[in-house]
Amino acid sequence: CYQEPPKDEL
Amino acid sequence: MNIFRLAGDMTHLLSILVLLLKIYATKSCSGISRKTQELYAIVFVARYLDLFTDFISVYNTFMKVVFIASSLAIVWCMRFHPMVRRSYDRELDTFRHYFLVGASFALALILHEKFTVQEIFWAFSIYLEAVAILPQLVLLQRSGNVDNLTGQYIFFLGAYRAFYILNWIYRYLTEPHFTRWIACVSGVVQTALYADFFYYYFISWKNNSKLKLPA
Repeated sequence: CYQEPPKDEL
Repeated sequence: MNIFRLAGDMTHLLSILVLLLKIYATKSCSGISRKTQELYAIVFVARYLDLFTDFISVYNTFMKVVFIASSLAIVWCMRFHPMVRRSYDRELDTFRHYFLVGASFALALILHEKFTVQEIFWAFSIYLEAVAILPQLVLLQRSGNVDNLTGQYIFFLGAYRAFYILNWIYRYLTEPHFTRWIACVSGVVQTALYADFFYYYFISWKNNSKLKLPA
């Protein structure tokens, strides 16, 4: 399944 | 990383540098809301809990540490620095900011991506950041006069938000899975709060006059 990427914004 | 996000991060950094410069050079924090600064400190500490669990890039980690450290330093100066604290406009900075903290946390408990401690604190920080500028805007409205550095500080903060919206539009168009609804909707609300300030900022810039907000 599609895994949410880590939050890369500040 | 796209150009809009980089521009957003840089204007955010610049806003903090302008604020530090104002406090350092004039040894004064007049016109600055301590409540807004305390809210930002809470925002960064709550959002960057992932500092210890997710590594994204050196840039990302470095900026997170800078934002946490600078926001805590500003609050420390406004509370404890013998000269700076005397210039604090205590009687003008009366916005009940604890309501914002409570309401943001309640909303985070209802609306979040996953029901985990980190995700709830992340959503909380997004909601709180959206409204954290309110005590500052209320203080400016009450004092009427805005000194140059304070005006520039808020201008850069607003620019940071505007660039982040462009960044989301860009990411939405270029990345197949980009759907950060919580961040995007809160971000638009947050940017809208600056609209009034921007209007008066541009008027004063166009007329080459001092920034004044109507009572």
